Amino acid sequence: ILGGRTSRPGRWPWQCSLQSEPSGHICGCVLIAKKWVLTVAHCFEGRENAAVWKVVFGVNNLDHPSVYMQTRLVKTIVLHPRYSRAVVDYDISIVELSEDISETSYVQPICLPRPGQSLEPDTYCYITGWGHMGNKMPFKLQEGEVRIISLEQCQSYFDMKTITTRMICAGYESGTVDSCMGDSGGPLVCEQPGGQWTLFGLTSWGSICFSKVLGPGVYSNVSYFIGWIEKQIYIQSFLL
Amino acid sequence: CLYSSCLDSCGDSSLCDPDNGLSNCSQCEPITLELCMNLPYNHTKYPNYLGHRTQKEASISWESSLFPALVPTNCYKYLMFFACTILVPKCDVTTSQRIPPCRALCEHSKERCESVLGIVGLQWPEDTDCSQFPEENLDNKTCLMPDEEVEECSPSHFKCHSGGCVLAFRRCDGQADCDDDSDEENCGCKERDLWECPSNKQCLKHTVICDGFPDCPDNMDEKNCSFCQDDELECANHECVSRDLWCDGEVDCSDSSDEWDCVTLSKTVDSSSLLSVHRSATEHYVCADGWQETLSQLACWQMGLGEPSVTESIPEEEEIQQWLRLRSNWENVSGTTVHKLLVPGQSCPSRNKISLLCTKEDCGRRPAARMNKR
Repeated sequence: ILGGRTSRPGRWPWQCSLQSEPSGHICGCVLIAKKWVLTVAHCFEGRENAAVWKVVFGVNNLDHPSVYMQTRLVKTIVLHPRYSRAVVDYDISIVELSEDISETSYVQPICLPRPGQSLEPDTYCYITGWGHMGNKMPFKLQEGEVRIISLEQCQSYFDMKTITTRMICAGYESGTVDSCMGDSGGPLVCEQPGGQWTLFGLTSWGSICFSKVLGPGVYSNVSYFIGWIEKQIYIQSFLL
Repeated sequence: CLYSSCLDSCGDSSLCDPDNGLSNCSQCEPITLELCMNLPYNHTKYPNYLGHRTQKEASISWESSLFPALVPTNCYKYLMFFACTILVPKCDVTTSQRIPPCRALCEHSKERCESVLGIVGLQWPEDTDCSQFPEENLDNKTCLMPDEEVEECSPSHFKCHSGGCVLAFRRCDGQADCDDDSDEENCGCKERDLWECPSNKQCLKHTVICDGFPDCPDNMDEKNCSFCQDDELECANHECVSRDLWCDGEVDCSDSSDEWDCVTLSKTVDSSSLLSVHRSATEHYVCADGWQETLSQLACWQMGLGEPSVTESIPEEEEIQQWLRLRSNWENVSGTTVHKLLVPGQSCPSRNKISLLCTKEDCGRRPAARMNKR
């Protein structure tokens, strides 16, 4: 996360780290139910074999295992069938864990939005992750507040790419707070009236985050995929 | 080489010399970088002149965005050609030699376009130093110069009728970018060989029509995709299966969609919610005889909800024709759904139907910040 700050342990209990040896942390991910995690499809490029992955929950400092940490192996990886590597569209994947996590105050699922629920531009939300900070890769989870940007305005930053309704843009025009490499798959969450947090985006792509020319971050629009997410959990749980 | 990467280790050294038994080590590869698919050559070799080791690396590089964005400024007619000669250098398939651009092509591009970059505070890419490229030598073609065959625009551009290129996504975006506004002509879907959503005139590629994923607001792109018989129902992927097989607990559509959304809760006037099953696409109530709490749990989970909080038996006043009842040995049916345990065509002695309330799993809660004495 560029321009963010170190998070307090337990502040984002749905945040998880998708890891694969020998490199360890590869991508962020989000807990949505005891046995299910959301992330983005591009994290699995070249590594679609579930056996090489594990997911770590309840951790703040990747370098210091905590008593609240829970680690699970991956049973199933389901990439969206329309995921397009060339234009990074339909960038979403759902992962089934080998067994349930146990819910603690440090490991909690996030709420999902209603199908098609949209965010108004200028809404403020949070992004979190262990991705690049601009000058180094952090061990401690970083968080940053970003403002939702309209798709039209976002398109004006990316001439060579098409911003689709499967995407959400967030960040500041000046590009101070942004997601970066290693944050992919992590959450863009917004607080709802009543204090519950809802997952609206998954960090997907953007401009080269530590170059001079910055633009907003682009996130997979989770509310577009609610029907698909529910279907995959149902099929994997009841029909296979 | 077949068994290892031939990149640096091979180069021109004898390591991959066919005489030592290694099978062919042609380092030429077909060009896949979309930006450069309309060149007068179609094989390339890595690393390229920008230090990228693969076409994938080149495709996500800064330069692959920078040069196409410069083209519409018309700073140099062959800028895109030059960009491609360094992004995907020509590879001579007979000698596996990399053919560089000529120094003059590099110098012309830099002289005419560097200043445009300067206007927006950007620099010409450092490692495109023109002195590294050979002078043009007319009698043996050791470097590349544009000829009349060379396209001014890349496949990622639209060629204006008046000349010059604009980025493809600018076509039909409602704003004229070509001098002659030609990028805003013939913008109907049909003219662009696209399919039009009736409801919002959105244009879609033909590949996404009838592919099981709705794209039009009214899902029209997924209508009229198959012609099932009267006694058949259409799967999400547009196959046809017999109506009798719909929600029978066995997957019959290849995408399993005949077993989706089979169990729901339907609200009644007195606000209880009746468990209903869409067997053969017809709503059935579930007979309460023999019902157990574990089945309520399974039903709630199947609907993506939390634990059941209330299970009730509601007397049925009307004469119902179609009950679903628990099959006799339902406890022995493994790995299942609720509707797989139910069979049609039987009476319900108690004439009671199941009403269910499921909790909603809690989510999105953060632990309150702990209070620490300082």
